[in-house]
Amino acid sequence: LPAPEKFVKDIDGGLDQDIFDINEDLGLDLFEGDIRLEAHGRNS
Amino acid sequence: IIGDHYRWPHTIPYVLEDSLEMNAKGVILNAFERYRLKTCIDFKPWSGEANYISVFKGSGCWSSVGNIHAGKQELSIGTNCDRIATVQHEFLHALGFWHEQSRADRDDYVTIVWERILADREHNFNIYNDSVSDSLNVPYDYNSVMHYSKTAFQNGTESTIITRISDFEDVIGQRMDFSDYDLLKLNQLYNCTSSLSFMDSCDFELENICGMIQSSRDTADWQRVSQVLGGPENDHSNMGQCKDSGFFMHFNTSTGNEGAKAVLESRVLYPKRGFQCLEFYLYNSGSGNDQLNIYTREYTAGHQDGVLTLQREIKEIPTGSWQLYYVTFKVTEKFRVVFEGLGGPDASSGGLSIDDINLSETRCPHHVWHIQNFTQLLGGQNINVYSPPFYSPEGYAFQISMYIEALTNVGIYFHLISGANDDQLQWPCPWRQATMTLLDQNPDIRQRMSNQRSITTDPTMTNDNGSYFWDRPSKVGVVASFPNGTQYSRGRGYGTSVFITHKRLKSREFIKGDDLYVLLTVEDISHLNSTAAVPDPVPTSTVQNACSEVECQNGGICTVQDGRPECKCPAGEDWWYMGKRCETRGSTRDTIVIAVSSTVTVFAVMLIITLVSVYCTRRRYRKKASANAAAMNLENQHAF
Repeated sequence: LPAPEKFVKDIDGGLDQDIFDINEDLGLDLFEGDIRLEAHGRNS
Repeated sequence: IIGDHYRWPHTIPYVLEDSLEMNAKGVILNAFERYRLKTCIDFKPWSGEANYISVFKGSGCWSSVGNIHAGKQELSIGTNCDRIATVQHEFLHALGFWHEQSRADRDDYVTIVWERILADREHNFNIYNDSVSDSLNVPYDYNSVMHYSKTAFQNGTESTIITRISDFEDVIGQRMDFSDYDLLKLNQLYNCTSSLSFMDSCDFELENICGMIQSSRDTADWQRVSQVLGGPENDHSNMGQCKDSGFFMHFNTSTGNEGAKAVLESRVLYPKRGFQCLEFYLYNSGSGNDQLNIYTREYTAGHQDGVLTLQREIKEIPTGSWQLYYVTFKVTEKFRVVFEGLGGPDASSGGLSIDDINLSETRCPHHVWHIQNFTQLLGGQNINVYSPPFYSPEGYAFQISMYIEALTNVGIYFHLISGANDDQLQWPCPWRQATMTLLDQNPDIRQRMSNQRSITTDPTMTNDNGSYFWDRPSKVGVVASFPNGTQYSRGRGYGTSVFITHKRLKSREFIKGDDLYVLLTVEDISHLNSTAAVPDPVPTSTVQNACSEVECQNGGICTVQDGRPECKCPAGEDWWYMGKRCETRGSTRDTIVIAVSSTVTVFAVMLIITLVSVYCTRRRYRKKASANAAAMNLENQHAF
């Protein structure tokens, strides 16, 4: 077992990922990184 | 985004789809509470309204902008998106907000370094002029929860956004909570004048002391002062930082007459939700036996003076420092909060002081971890700090550890530990969500940007060695000791090493008077296991059998009517599905087409009939005329 003081599971793996990092790693190329534009372009 | 048709109603219907992770569901509901506290936006489970937001576990974290009247408008909270500020961010998109740095005047405040942006991602830094998006006359907001961070879409390690005011370099991209300007814009956009759960906040800076009144049923009064000889030297709101300000209420128990009592009552308050959380800071510079009692005076029918109910007795108050207290109420009628100070029998050199009161219709944290002299922990070695042991409402013993790295980050972890109830509890610990909040001690609860992370105990999660992660600590944990030497078992910690950076931790009022507070709540969220809302009637188990061989299309819901499965079809504002299995789509546009075509058909048929009848009539008339003419000729012949 790891040393008691590090007897933990780090759900972020040491990386402070923002919304856009998460989406980028998933290969999403959304508008401004996290906006889904509707097909008929209502949003812009 | 400009356009009223993009607005949602103030109460937004939603569905938490079953695809969502359990922790995400709890985090989303917590995010809704932040909206209810600080804005007039509320959320309600979908019950068939035309448009609603369907929150599901898609790939990544994304949303549309504004109400796009799609009926079912999707919003994705995927893996690693279950952070409360991420949910707040995506719902702000759904409410009609773009990203902050896409404002038309963005270049006045930040500089985009285009060559450091990932290839083909430059378009993410476009700005939109004020014909498309409206900044609502609010200044540029480095602190917005909608702002990119300085490393957004970087192709290396250098910043893609540089703030013209360098102090804001590490502020942009905060993912803690709404900023003041976020709230200003949202409340302006939706014409908010009140919020669902905020009730009162008082720092006693105004002489009207927020409408609080001195009771006559006591022997002394609370005084509005800015310092007391025996302590505190200054208030809690400003910690004495502001000249000629910084007031708090003080009850002097040093007068020496035993049993002195001072009662301070709030103005009349009107609850909406039936549950409340009172929060305030208390300073004891009197004797160890001075006591503060918290009552509610509820005005019910037939009780003109109200019914006084003791809610909390606060005894053995630590002396010499401001302490944070929470009291839970369950009041349903209009009421006052009553602070009753009682002087103890022992000699006192000061008294009781209260400051920074906040009352809201939210849930109080279950526990408060108060860390004093915090700054000495920063800037030293890597250090691990453990909280005292706490118990969840069901009796699970737990502890929090804070891992302070020397340079950059502070981590936080939740540990189950061995406790007195372990033999009666269910193991592995099922679906308890632990929420850990680093409190921003701004006197006004509405202006706080506290940092919060939630984790949920998944009973099926295993360690590398195959044991269950959340099994009984005495089975899977390690032996540890409390400061008093008592031994206990501590389970593995579950949390994050990047809870907050040193820079942010030193910002705002996370550390105030060298005190730091972590608020802790451990809730059973197993009821969220299947939460997808269905319109009435709610399917029952028999429905499941009768419906098991029926598949309704296009989102139809199978119900049983008179023992037979029937599909209830979804409908929107101008569209609907119909047919036995909701296989046919209809819309008002079809109706119009049908109406027009039938009108034209009727007109054509009538026209034909008219023409034919005219033709026949003319032909008959012509025939008659010619016959008459012939007869006349014959007659004339005879006459001659």
